[in-house]
Amino acid sequence: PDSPLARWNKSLHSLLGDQDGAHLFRTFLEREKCVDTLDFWFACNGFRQMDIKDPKALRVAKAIHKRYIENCGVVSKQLKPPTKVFVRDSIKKQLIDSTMFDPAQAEIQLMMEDNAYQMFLTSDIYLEYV
Amino acid sequence: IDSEDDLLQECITSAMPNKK
Repeated sequence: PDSPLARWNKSLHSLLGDQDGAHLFRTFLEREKCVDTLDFWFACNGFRQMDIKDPKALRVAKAIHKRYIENCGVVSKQLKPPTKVFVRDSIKKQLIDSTMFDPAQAEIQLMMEDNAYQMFLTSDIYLEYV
Repeated sequence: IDSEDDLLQECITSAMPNKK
């Protein structure tokens, strides 16, 4: 009744909370050339779990910003300009906070839920697995 | 000292489900 597949269908969160599900979704996104959205989503979760007093936190925040937001990649293109400015300013002013990526992550998550996740559930890669 | 890429990868991996 609560098979992995049933859980994957429930929500994006359930899919990403399952090792096989996350792996298969990642493979799907690689084919769709937007795997950065998923890596960014996980990076935001990882950042939120970090000890904000650890000097590493600022370096990780900068690395996430540089890799996904500052460029013209798939994540950057999906984020609203004010959201990008908020992250950029937080880093510039060194106002590092556990929640500083939350708005950006929420926007990317909404895009994934509405697009990639729906496509995934009808994709060949998913149906073959089923 | 860890490189930026290593730190980012470590951060992503730490959030992946069901680490073994």
